Amino acid sequence: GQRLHLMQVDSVQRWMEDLKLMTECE
Amino acid sequence: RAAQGRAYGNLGNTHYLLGNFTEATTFHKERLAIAKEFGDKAAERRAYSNLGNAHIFLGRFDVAAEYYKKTLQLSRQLRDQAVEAQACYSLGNTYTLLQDYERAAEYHLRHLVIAQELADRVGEGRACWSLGNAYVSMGSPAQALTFAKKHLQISQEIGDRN
Repeated sequence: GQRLHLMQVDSVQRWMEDLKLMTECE
Repeated sequence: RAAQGRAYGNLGNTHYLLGNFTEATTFHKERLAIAKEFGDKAAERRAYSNLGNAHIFLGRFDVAAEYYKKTLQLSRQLRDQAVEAQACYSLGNTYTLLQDYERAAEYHLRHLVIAQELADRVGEGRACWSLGNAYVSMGSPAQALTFAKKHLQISQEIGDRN
């Protein structure tokens, strides 16, 4: 897959940190 | 069969939280198939979101974007504006990872409009932050400055010192 080449973009980094714990529950 | 669908969804979520993203996608695809079988649009929409999220951590941003677009489409059908806003935000960030800043800005703008409609100041602040970054990447500092100022104003208003 594509590499995480844009980790320097703070807003995207923050989103990905939140996303790690984000699940749509049943 | 319905309970099986929920179990697949829960297994997908558990693997996701454990960082097993490939396994998570296997279970969420099973969940998706059962949701379609039952015509359960809400469950189908959840499965697309979960599949999009897992593909971000698999580094398959292109695949994630396609799943998020399905989420967006269903959120409109289901008239769920909060989910629609979230899907736009996810697409904006995914297109940033794909280095397609024009499309990223398009989705962040859509997110901004919905956040304003919902009077969601936190969402609006995030949209402005993202738009500032997108316009910097597109070489449009004047537009970036407009959104950075708006981001500052909202952050002050909601007391977000960070």
